[in-house]
Amino acid sequence: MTLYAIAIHGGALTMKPGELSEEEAAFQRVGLGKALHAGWLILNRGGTALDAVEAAVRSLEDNPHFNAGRGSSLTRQGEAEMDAAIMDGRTLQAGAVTGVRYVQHPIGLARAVLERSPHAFLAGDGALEFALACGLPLAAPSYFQTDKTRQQWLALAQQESNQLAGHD
Amino acid sequence: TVGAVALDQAGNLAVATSTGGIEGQAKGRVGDSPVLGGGTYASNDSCAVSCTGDGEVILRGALAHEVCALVKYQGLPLAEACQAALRLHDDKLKGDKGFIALDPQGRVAIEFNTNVMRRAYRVGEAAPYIAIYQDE
Repeated sequence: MTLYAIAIHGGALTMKPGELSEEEAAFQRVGLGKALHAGWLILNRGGTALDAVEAAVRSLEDNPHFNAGRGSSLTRQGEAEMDAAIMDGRTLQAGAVTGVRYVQHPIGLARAVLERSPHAFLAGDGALEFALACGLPLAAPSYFQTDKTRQQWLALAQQESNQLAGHD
Repeated sequence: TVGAVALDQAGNLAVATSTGGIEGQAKGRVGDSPVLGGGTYASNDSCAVSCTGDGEVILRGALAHEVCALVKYQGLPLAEACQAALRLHDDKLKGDKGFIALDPQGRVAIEFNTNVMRRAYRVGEAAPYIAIYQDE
């Protein structure tokens, strides 16, 4: 029998069991199953490990219940600034991006760096310009935000504002 | 942070990791996820690893590469390599850490020190495993 396997993790904003509602946990289980299946199906059909990991991560980036792509945490300025990396164990070729805004699938951009650039790591505006040059899909800032991330950002901003209350 | 490790039918490993960072992070902050060897590493001669947790801690420990190095040079089984990396410099590298890893023999290791680690794996045609809480 031919061997193949896939494992995934799906981090989200809530890290403490008490803060994770049953409803949210159920959404996350469904999301994990969907992402696992996306990668597994590629492997089952004889596809590459590189395609499988990208497909699984893309699925999680599309899912607002996880902290990547849509549903990303917000910076102090209220923006989604995303990072991603992909590596091929056969060739040790790799692609990575950091501080990426507007790119719908940061993992797709990392894959483009691996395959279509002479570099291994692109940051910020350079990564964004490379995404534009590759014709990768972009999205407005609001696409990446969810009610939950907006509320958490507002709470943080309020906390910071309160801390500044005694200063001129 | 989300991530995946895979072994294909040709015996090749790969890893992918993607993150939105941490809530309220400083503009320009970089964690472990996009740093090769920090939160992400794969080599057919050892294993594929994706990390999640406190990015600065994982980055300072170069923990993804640490797992691969323990497998490659010390000959540790994958799960033991992940456990060793989890405890590496425990006094200096305190924080939340989680690893998913896969070796060329199709062995999956998932190690973490948090109460919540959303995770899943499937080996060949076997039934998928999906879990969130530590005790599942």
